[in-house]
Parts: sequence; C-alpha cells; structure tokens
Amino acid sequence: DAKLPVVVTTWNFVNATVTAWDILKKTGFALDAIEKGTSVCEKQQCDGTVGYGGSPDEESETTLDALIMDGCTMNVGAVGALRRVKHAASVARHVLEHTKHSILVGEMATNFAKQMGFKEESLTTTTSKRMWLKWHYRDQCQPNFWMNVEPDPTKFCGPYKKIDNIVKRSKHTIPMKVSRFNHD
Amino acid sequence: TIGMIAVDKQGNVAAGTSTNGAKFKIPGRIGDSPIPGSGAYADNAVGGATATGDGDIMLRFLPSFLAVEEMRRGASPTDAARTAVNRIAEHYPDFMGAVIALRNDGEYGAACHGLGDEPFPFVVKDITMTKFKIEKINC
Repeated sequence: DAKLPVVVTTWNFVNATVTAWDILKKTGFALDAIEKGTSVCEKQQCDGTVGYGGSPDEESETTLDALIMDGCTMNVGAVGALRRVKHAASVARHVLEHTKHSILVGEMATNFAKQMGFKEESLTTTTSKRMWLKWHYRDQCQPNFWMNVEPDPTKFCGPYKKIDNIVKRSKHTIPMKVSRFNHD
Repeated sequence: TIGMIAVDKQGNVAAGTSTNGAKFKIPGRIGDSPIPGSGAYADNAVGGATATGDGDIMLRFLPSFLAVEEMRRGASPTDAARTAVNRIAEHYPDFMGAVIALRNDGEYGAACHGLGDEPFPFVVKDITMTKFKIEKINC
C-alpha cells in the first residue's frame, strides 16, 4: 500500500519538488532527488532564502549551508558557512561521497569544494548589497543578534565590546522574526 | 531554507537542506540546517524529517531526529512533528518554526509554531497524485 516514490518539501518550493520527483520516477535514487531538488532552489534563489544573493551577514557576505543524509547507510555530508561557492548541496554530496567526515565549514569548506572542481565566485548580488546597505545605513544595523555588548546593539552598529556585568543564565531573548522570506 | 525528504521505489530514505541562513547574522554563524538530526534526518527503517524556522533555537532540540524517533515508537508523522515542535515551544514559547515528517511507507505530516495567522505551506508529490500538492497547516 506504500505510496512510493514520494517527496515532501518545506515552503512553496514547487520547482524543486517537481525536479526531485522526476528523478525519483526515472532513476529512483532518493539521494539524487535530494541533491538535485535542493540545487534547483539554489539556482532559482527560492524566496531569497536559498542560494546566492540572499540573507547577507553583517559584513554583507552571503554564505551557504547544506546537508544531505542517506537513510540507508546513515552517511552524512554537510557544509556550513560555505563561502564563494554557489552549489552548496552538491558540495555536501561530495563531502558525503569523497570524505570520511560529516561536516566541513567556512573557508576550508571552500578549499575542499575547489579541490573537487567547483568554481569560486562571489555570492553577492546587487539585490543582496542593496539589502545590506539599507540595514546598515538606514536601519542602523537593526535587527541584529548581539547582546550584552556596548555600544547598545538595539540602537547602534558595531564594532562591539563585551559588557562584563551581565545576568548569567538568562533565558530571555527576542526571537528571530521568521517569515516566508527569512528563515533557516 | 529548503528542507526535503524523499523515499524512492526501493524504500531508500534521504533528507537534506540548503539555505543562506538568517539575514544579518554575525559572520560565521550557522543555524540548524547543516546539523544532522536538526535540519534533517533520515533512517530507512523509519522515514525522515526536516525542520525550518529559527535555527538558533531549533538546533538545540534536534527536532528532525526527535520526529523520526517518535515515528519509530509508532507515532503518526503528524503527531511526531507536533511532538518535536512542542518540545521546543515548552522552552521557547515565542519561537517560530515548523517540522515535516515522512514515514517510509509514504505517509506524511507537519506541525508548526508561532507563525501567527500565516499557515505553513509544504509541497508533496507521490505516486497517487497526478500533480504536486501544496498542503497548508495552521500553527
């Protein structure tokens, strides 16, 4: 009675789902479907939340995270804060298939990707640069993720330095405002 | 973030994520997406799950792993996703996020928290459907 094959995707990412489905229908490998399906979103910059040119950090750089997990072997490949490489899902697949590790991060993940033949290129676009300029200059770096630092991060941009006398073990944080266009 | 779970004709389960993370994060920050058990998890014996939302909070609770473990214990995918979301909400009532779960027989479900009046959408395609389906759940 199983309804196989099947693919389920978060948010409204139809093209990624259809691509994954086409792969499942043709070759049948779930791992391929995940890699190629999520890669579609990287290329199409789904809602600005996936791929290059979205969600710039405080320094205006876009970095990418991706994970792929094989439920047959329990093998994992992942990259975190991948810089200057557009194809994060495929790099994660290379971590899975060409290393005994699970996660590579940052500049060293970029070095790995280059060694595996991926192209190095900027992930910044005019859209992401404009977004950052508005945040930095017009909105005075609001919102941001700093706390217990000075100058007051709820009013001013950095650089910040730590405040020593803080309330330890405070659970109070203002949650990140999640929407269709801003989420992990 | 895109989170995706797939089961192929042979019953192999895979899951994954891809994201550019939170806007205006402190450089070096990663969220839940690249963390196994948090952003996604898969086990052929059970199924898979993936999560989306506030990654700084969600990764502390490994919601994808929890959802798969709940399904292993016999919970439906919807109940498993709800349990994973509720575990986070117990500690962070204001957090925003969602979990989707897919059993290895093709049954699926989802749960979300904190998205206000906006329903959480997800896309499904299985062998019984002529076209993909966009499902929406209210938090």
